[in-house]
Amino acid sequence: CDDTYGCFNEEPVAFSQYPRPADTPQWNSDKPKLKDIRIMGYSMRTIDYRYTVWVRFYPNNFSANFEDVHAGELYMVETDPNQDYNIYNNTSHGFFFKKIL
Amino acid sequence: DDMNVLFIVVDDLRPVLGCYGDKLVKSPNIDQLASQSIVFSNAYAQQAVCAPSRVSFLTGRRPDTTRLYDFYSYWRVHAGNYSTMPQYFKENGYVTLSVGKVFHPGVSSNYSDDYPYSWSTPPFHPSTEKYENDKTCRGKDGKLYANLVCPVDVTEMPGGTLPDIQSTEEAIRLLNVMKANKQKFFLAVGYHKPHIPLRYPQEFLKLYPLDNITLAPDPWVPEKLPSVAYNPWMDIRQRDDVKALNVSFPYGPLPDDFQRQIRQSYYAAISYLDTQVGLLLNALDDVGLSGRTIVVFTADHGWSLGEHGEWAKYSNFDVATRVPLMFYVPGVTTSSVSQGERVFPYRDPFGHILSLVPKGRSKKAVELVSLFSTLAELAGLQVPPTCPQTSFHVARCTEGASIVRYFNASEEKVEEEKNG
Repeated sequence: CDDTYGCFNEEPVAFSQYPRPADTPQWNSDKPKLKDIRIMGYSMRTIDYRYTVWVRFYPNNFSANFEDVHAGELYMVETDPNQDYNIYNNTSHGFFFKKIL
Repeated sequence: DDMNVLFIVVDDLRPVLGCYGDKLVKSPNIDQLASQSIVFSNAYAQQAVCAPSRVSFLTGRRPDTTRLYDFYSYWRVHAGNYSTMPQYFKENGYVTLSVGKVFHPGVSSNYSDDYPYSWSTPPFHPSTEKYENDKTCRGKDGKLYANLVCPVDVTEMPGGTLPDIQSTEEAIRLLNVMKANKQKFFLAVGYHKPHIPLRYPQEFLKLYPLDNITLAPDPWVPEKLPSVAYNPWMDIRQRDDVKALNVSFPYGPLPDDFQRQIRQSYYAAISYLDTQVGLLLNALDDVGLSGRTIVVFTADHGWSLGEHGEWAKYSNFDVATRVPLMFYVPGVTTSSVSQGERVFPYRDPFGHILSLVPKGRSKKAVELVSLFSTLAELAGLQVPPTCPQTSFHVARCTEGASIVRYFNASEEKVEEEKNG
């Protein structure tokens, strides 16, 4: 099932996103104007995990380059409900990457 | 028969509510609504900041389609002439009304809350909204400041009232007008609190003695958090009381006792908001429309209360994106309401708190972008079609499927049946 919500028996997925002007915090990191957005963090959530990739974003044509990944986050709800232990770099996440695409 | 819609959206409210399991908060009126509703435990905003989230759920499109990631463009001009949820109800014979903060004011809603497209009459904004960021908080030295933590004596406030109190009064007035005119309505009420400044009637502090307030369970910046993911909470840094603390950028931290004061005031602001929701729902009973009105209760995004060393929204963390979401649908989530029956009697948060449980609960991961299609289905209107891959040229379609299919399969019922 490839629609956003999958089959009835498949867990639905919730997508969120957040823009950033740079890789490190700066005065406008919270609320960058469109022209200053350089990175977009796309999150995919189910009741089991949250997977986020922070990718290069081009404000002039609103495109995101998923081949230019600046950082990633992966939290498993059951073992880390408060999202304190990012295991993105410890696990292969090809499955998640394919799914978020 | 035609159902009315009362759509309540709260600014920056994370699910810190009794009906979401929070043991400290006093939210008896929202909990009472939940006891007649289906409650979604895992509902998320599309972006954890006001204007993009609100334009997204009011148009049923994702931010990549509204192309609004900040506050400075109007989707009809900048991306596409997308119909909105209230506009759709208006085109289907409803009187659509906006009270308080529904669209984010300013450029993103064309300085008009998207009137006349979305609303039948000019949207109502409380006259005291303009004082929101003025120096109205009394400091220990007796002077007035523009603080983050701001319990106030309402009689001392400009106009002797607060925006949300005015919004409730206007919404109740409109309910009476709709009743008298026998018109079906879509009434959206947008409450400002607990958005900062945490300015609320000081008596609500009594509900949360500071000794009972702890720090967040994880008040440190996680070791493996990518720096790009961190939100440096600039907006609260500009408040006079935070500025005076001279906290380092970007990671702080704020002093522990001040962290607890922020958390204390966030809780107090929620109980204040709860009383306003309670008065509004009590009025729905008074006009005898509780049996003919769908009530939706949600928020535009959450708010970090010190978790991960962060405050405010502006991130992809669950505490910033997860929202309360519940639907009261007479005859669906509860049995039909007989004439004159009271469903939502006002409950005083200072009085005895009943422990109520939601009528139904779903753990499915759902999104605010689904609100448009879900409400259309609940009201018996034709559900907008799913958008094509690229939909800038399509006026009416939705990127969020209706979640009515999860109403009946709420896990609680399934579990109860399983447990026999």
